[in-house]
Amino acid sequence: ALVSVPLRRTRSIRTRLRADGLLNEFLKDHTPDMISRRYAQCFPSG
Amino acid sequence: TPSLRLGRISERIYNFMDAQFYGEISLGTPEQNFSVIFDTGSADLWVPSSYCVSEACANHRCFKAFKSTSFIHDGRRFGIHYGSGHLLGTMARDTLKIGGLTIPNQEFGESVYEPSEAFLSAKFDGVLGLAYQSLAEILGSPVFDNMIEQKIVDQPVFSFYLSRKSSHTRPAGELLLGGTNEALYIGPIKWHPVTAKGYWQIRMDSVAVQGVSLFCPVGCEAIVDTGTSLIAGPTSDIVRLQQLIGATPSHFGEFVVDCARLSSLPQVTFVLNGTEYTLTSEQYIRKERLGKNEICFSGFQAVDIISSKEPLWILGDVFLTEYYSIFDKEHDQVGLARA
Repeated sequence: ALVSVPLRRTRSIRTRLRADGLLNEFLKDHTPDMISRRYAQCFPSG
Repeated sequence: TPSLRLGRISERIYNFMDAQFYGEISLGTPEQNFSVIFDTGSADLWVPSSYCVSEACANHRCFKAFKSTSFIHDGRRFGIHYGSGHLLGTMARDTLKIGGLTIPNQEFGESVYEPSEAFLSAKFDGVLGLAYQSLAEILGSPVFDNMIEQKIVDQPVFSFYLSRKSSHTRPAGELLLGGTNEALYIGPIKWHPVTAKGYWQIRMDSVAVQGVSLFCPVGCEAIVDTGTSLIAGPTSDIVRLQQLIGATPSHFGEFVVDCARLSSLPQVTFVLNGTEYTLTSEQYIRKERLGKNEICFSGFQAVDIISSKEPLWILGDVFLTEYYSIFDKEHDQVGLARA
């Protein structure tokens, strides 16, 4: 009843986007508010 | 987005832009494998559903309910807000396996809609929350509560070891369910009582820079969060702290320091329950290679979260790579020892 789960480490989403030169564009388009507004009509009421 | 739950305001932290550590679990019979972030800052388990229509799901392993003989349909909807989007799905129950342990009848979420493009490049498929039940979006017991209820673990304790170093032969970290691994820490464990059972929230006495107590002078609250990569605090404090370590904002909104100055930067000390936890600049600065250049990013970020009228500090992976952390559900306390 004691279990060890090995954890792996990977480059974060931010690091990968930055390395690909996509971070600036991503952050411009993906502020939480912008996502909410874009998909507002898809959310269940409430 | 603050939400009202169990008569109090709480805010969940779902920002996995910087998450780095993940491990394997399986769901269903026969087993379907998923990689998940083990997150002490949330309390839900979710993985993508095979019915997910989002582009992000196409890049990840998806749960096929129709292939599992132990699957129990629930049908209730759930929605989770996170840093850069929103997740929608349905709830279900099935057999969960972590390491060699089997947890039957575990409630979890199957996400059918992951609008954020952040998940497109995520290495992990889902998230397994290890916080208290009051933070759960999905009704039912969080995974570790279920393990305790079903007496699957010896002790109601789990521990994290996170390392900056990893290799093909050595994993970058370990989550131990049911106890602590004495080989992975040095010296005595200092225990800190949980002050509010939602996050793993503890009392912090102060934050000092080069020995001078400058922030949180009369005490404040901090949470120990494996799902947050950096160390976060109130904007006003973090902006000043960035100035003190000579960090300047990049056009990405991140703070960078001149790598050549690393050895001259001050130490930052977090005083918890009278015990000092000091980080050197080598420990709180993250070095990343960008093309031919090496960039030094500050390990501090501004996040404004308020709990019980007080702003919260978040001790994330930058802190936890230096300190082995033990989460004790029986005595509601967090133990810390030098990793």
